[in-house]
Amino acid sequence: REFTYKHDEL
Amino acid sequence: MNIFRLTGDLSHLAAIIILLLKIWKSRSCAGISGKSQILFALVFTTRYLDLFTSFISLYNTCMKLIYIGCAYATVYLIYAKFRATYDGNHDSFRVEFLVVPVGGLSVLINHDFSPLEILWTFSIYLESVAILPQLFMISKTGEAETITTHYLFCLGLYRALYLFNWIWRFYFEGFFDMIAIVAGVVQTVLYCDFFYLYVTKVLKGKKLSLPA
Repeated sequence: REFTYKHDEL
Repeated sequence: MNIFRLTGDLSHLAAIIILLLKIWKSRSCAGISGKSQILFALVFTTRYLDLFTSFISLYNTCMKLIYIGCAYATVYLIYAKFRATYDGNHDSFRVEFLVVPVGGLSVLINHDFSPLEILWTFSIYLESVAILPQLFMISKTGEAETITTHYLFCLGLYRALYLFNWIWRFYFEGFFDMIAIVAGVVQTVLYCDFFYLYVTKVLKGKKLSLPA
């Protein structure tokens, strides 16, 4: 499984 | 969106509103660190620049605008409207000791060496330590008003709930942001001493005062 980050938090 | 993330956001919102209302109703910002509030305004400004570049959800956009608006309103109340009540002598934490190392670290350790990404990283690192001037002020005066401790509790609880949110997202969404997680752990740890005092004193109806 690929682990990613994305800026969708506050 | 999971329950930890939502309650974390609401706890954060509660903290911000509690502080604004406390200052507004008492017509005073005594005991509040203006420096911490400037740092939080800087945190929101540098993090939410993506309002201009990407749309995530209506919830996300609204909350960002509310956070930024409240942060600047708080700074305005402290440094303009109720400036006479601002306790600058006790707000003596040297913020350059936070901003400069945090700025350096965000240039060195980030996900991507681009202006927006570095500013986002800067905001994450800065948020983790932005409360230090406020905690320093309390340790200097040796006490805090009860409403101020409610503010601090909600603010600390927010990042603690985000830690559970990240555990949740790691398992169920494959989401993993090392920078946010490490900074979030640091931020939460900084509140631990305060959490202890809050539970042992404030929740038992006593005022938060530190032994001399």
